[in-house]
Amino acid sequence: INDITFHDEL
Amino acid sequence: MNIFRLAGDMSHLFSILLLLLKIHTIKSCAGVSLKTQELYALVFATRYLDIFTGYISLYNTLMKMFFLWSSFTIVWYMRYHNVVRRSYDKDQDTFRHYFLILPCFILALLVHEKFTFLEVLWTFSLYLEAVAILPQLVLLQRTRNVDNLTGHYVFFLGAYRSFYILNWIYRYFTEQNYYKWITWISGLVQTALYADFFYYYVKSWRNSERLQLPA
Repeated sequence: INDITFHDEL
Repeated sequence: MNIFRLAGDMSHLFSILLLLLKIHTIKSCAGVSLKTQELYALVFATRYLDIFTGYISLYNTLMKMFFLWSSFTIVWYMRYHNVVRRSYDKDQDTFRHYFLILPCFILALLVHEKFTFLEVLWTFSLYLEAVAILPQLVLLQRTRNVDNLTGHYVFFLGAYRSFYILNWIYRYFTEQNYYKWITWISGLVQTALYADFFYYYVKSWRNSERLQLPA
């Protein structure tokens, strides 16, 4: 997912 | 997901459950800073907008919904619940937290990973979370005897970001070119603000005496 910076952490 | 991050999330969850327990059962918010709670509600509101735009995992979505619900519920209790609000010492909780919001927002406009609406708000939430505990720490210094639940609440809230630092170190060494300077520096600043609290908390626990922060 490169269009929105991917934040997988809370 | 790694053990450090899970420990961090559980510590964060536990701290909020402690606060909800205190407010909901004994209907008291003595020693709790409404300003810190308001800042945290703003942190979650600006960070978890992506529950509408993306899906990572059930865990991620449930935790975000809980953090959003609990932070606004706590603010509501402290502002409008007519029993709880009476125990809020507003004349002690005087940190000008609005002075924290604008600089964090300006900094997010200047320093961010990508200049998009969601990304700037996400970065703002990181900077704001780093300083959100300040009103609470100031209030603790003014509140002579800190009750146990409030002390434990602040301890686990500080511990969660400390676990996240271990998580970032772990991910740096185990994942290819994984780095998030903005997140890491904000997290380090956030944890550093707890340093003296941690010292007095451990000391009071060792000497099994009441937690007291020097004025």
